[in-house]
Amino acid sequence: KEKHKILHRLLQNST
Amino acid sequence: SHLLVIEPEKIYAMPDPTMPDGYIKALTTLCDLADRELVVIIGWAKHIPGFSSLSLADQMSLLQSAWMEILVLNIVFRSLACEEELVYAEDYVVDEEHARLSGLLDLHVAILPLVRRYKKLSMEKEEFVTLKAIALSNSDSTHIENVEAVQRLQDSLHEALQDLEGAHNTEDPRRTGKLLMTLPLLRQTAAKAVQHFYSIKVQGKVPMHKLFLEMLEAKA
Repeated sequence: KEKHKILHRLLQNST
Repeated sequence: SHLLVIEPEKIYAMPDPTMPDGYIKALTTLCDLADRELVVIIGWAKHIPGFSSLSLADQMSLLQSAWMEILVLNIVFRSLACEEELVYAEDYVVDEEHARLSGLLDLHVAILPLVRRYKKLSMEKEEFVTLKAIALSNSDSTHIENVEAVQRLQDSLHEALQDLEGAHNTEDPRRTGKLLMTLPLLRQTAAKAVQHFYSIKVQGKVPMHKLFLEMLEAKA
């Protein structure tokens, strides 16, 4: 999961 | 109608005017465009009814499997009004000659059969947005945690496509099937595109942004 941190962050953003 | 509302705004490639024309510039432009469009696609996916109720891990798995199919389907739909040209972005329309000169011929030749297929079907925007959401939900990722939840998402989108065809295309009862039968060619085309960009990544001559690299790595 650490390898895919940008995707993870973008999915967690509420917008 | 919800899928039509969440359809993203037009996207622009904005090639760097200070770079000399050629292979490196064309690919730098496309890789930058793909990176920005990926951000848009992730935002779009979150608005598909049911997608955000999946676990974060399953949302990631679907996007990691299907992102290139979605990018390709976007290019293909933008190109439906053109003759043998690919509309990578509103300001980046590539014909065969330009593709040859910029080292994009393999990609060009890979994507055109899909454009021809959807032209033959006269795919409408309503069908395109539904098929795109179906491609995401049907990405055959091997890492899905909650298979039933993903199946429910597939079922609701499949039902939306059937409802759409029931309402608009009573003259062809097989149209839903015909649209779904284009998905293998979409997957084949996306696989070729991934391979194309992966070999560019390995050559290391074209700068790639982090999200695009991350998504390419997920396909490796």
